[in-house]
Amino acid sequence: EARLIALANQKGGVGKTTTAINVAAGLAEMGHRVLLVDFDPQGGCGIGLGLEPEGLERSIYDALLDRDVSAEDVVVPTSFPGLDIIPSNTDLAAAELLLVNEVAREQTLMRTLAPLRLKYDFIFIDCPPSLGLLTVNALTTADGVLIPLECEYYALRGMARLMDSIEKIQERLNPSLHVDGIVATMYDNRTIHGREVYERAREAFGRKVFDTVIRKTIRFAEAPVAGEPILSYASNSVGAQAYRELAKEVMERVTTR
Amino acid sequence: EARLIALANQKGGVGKTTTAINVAAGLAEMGHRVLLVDFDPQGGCGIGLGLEPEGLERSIYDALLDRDVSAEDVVVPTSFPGLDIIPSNTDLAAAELLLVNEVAREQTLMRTLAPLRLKYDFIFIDCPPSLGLLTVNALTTADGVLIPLECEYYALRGMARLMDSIEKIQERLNPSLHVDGIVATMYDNRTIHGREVYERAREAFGRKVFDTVIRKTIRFAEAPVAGEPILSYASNSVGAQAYRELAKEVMERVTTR
Ligand SMILES: Nc1ncnc2c1ncn2[C@@H]1O[C@H](COP(=O)(O)OP(=O)(O)OP(=O)(O)O)[C@@H](O)[C@H]1O
Ligand SMILES: Nc1ncnc2c1ncn2[C@@H]1O[C@H](COP(=O)(O)OP(=O)(O)OP(=O)(O)O)[C@@H](O)[C@H]1O
Ligand SMILES: [Mg+2]
Ligand SMILES: [Mg+2]
Repeated sequence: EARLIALANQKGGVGKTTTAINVAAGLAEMGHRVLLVDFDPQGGCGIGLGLEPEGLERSIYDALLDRDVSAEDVVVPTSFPGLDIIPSNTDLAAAELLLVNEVAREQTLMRTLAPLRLKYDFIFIDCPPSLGLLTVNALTTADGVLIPLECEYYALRGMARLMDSIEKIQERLNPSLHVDGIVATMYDNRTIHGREVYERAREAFGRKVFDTVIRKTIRFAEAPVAGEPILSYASNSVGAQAYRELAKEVMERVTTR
Repeated sequence: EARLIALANQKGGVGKTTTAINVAAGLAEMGHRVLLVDFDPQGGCGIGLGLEPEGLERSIYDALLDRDVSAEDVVVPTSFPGLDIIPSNTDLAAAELLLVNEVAREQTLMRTLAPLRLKYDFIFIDCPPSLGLLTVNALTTADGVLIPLECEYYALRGMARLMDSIEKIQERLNPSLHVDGIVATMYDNRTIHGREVYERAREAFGRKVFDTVIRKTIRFAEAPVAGEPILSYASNSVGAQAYRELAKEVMERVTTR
């Protein structure tokens, strides 16, 4: 049965989408069957894998809210072997308001994805930069959560609120939700500020912080233009190697638990 | 009467908060009376100006939803001369759901800020990275909107959706809302990617893009640690000068319209 892992952080621009795409690709490269669910109306996972979200007939929105559409109906293969995607588009933004008055609204995504859990080894869910109903749904569905943390002060300041929210979800909605780890992203070891923030994250969260650190490199901004993960766009780059390392570390943490 | 300007972009981490703080400070430095309203539950404007949002008795949340609290009650002076702030904290996250079923929900912020319009020359509203009810409220209240645009592909891709949303608000809720301009932020002219995205933004939006470009520099990440705008934290830096230039350009665009 698949392990479901959410990518969450309400701070914007910390590398949630980039990490979702590249850890998913890293595990697919190892031979695992991987599904990536884009649960952010921005549609970054689709764009980053060469799709045109606004051009799609159907998306995660339809599987979520239309009884006649199942999750399997909206799965699309990607050009990266072993990696499938359920894309999102701007329709998903309406879902957040529509879910407000639904019965058992926090479990809507869980019900939607249930039939796919046997078809994959891993299912990743990319979240929007907020702690609203979409992210709550993702964290209620997930077994684990990966937290990308940009090595800058504002991102560090947001961590307390994020951890509080995760705790609340563990207490009330999903007791088995586990923080699989905190990924330091956009790290620039040439700046004192970057090193200081990374050190403080290590002090505050200890072993929760992955050993693998993702350095800041322009290749990450270029890859989505080509519609590919960095793992294929710049396969031998420092960034690609870092995400392969991270995928291995995610595997270790998940299997030894 | 004050000109109200919202900082909006659903893409995360593009420099909304940094631009709100520093354009507000730039105008205060010129002698204008400026108020900054933090309308993002992350509380970045308060943090960036030396406040501890979670420690505050009251915030914008109370003025918005508590009949006995007015906007004037929650205004706090900052250490930057001429600049006041209405801070936010995590309470504001609850406001988005509470507003859903309110009558005339989109005008809640407008009603709240109305008494302050005569006390200031400019009121800036910092928005969260989403197009939900908080941002809709800000755009319904505002006379103008500043759009920070990080010079990277994902941010550029998000612009179509943002402009559509603004258009919808102009048609249905606020016909006088004007796009005051698009600010290129985190620009790194050493990368082809940065230059290409900037060129494409200029092609797509023409004169809407401000002449002033904000370069990428680590000083921006350092300033919030000191709880100051870059204008005082590193007054002679390239970043501070850029925001002074931008404040002048905002003044020109606003007065010549
Ligand atoms: N390690 C890195 N080094 C440099 N740039 C990066 C890195 N990781 C991601 N980026 C770039 O930084 C920007 C933000 O990353 P991304 O969109 O993945 O963050 P996000 O958290 O998903 O943002 P949002 O909050 O809007 O969903 C993108 O332009 C991306 O290409
Ligand atoms: N010109 C710049 N050069 C380098 N770093 C910058 C620049 N402007 C802002 N930053 C830094 O980039 C990060 C994102 O900026 P900021 O938080 O202002 O964006 P935002 O759009 O308000 O984010 P959010 O979507 O989470 O509200 C912060 O760590 C900030 O210090
Ligand atoms: Mg994202
Ligand atoms: Mg912000």
